[in-house]
Amino acid sequence: DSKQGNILSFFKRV
Amino acid sequence: MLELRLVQGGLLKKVLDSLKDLVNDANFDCSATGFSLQAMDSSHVALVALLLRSEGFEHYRCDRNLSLGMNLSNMAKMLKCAGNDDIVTIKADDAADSVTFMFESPNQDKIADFDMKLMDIDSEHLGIPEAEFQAIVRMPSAEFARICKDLSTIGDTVVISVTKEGVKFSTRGDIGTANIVCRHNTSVDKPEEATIIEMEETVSLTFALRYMNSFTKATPLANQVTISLSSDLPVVVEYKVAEMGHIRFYLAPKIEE
Repeated sequence: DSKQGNILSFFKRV
Repeated sequence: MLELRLVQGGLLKKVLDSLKDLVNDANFDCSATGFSLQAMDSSHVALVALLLRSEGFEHYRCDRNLSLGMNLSNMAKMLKCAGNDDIVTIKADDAADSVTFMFESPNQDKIADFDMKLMDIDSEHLGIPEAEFQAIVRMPSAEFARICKDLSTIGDTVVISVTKEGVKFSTRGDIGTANIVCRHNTSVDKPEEATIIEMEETVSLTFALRYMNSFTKATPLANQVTISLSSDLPVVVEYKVAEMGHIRFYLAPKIEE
């Protein structure tokens, strides 16, 4: 099974 | 004071059509560089980055950096009222609470202006690091759209794998499985029909087809799409906007549990 990744775990807020 | 005159107004209509189903509200940022937007979908799975460089506008006046918060579906409604060949001018005063879209027919016999209320949007700006990709696929945008549409009738996710054989799009669902392989092919009549695969390393990632299908709304903007892949990074699906910029969609992969 796979889980949907989240953009915020790859790109940081600036 | 902001005044941006775009001769190819139809481009802006196409840009909005490709954004409005993914993002509800967003800030358009205007600076000397250009007219840009960065926004995530409401579930933070996808991010879109638009850039229309100032040089691409016939007239570009932006006295100071300005952020215009707009509801994209309302903006799309307004732009739908412009003809495909119309010249579109976007105007706003500093500290204005509305934006004006002016549409001029090519022979100047019809001039319309539409005023849209702006909104305050707390938007988060994300830093997108420069990445080295394991594989970059350039292919006809219509072909990519067709593949995403076809596969979504069978499954919910697509596995995109790049090997020396080519790029493989696979899905599985209750009724069965599907695999579509596209090979590197530059022996074509027109450059836009080429499929170019640059691979540093093999890579295989899984994505939700629902988002891929949403990105393909940008297909009318460009004949080619570029798909950049690296393990454990969001895929980048990029469409050029004429010679003036790009729209890039980032989609977080599915992660094995």
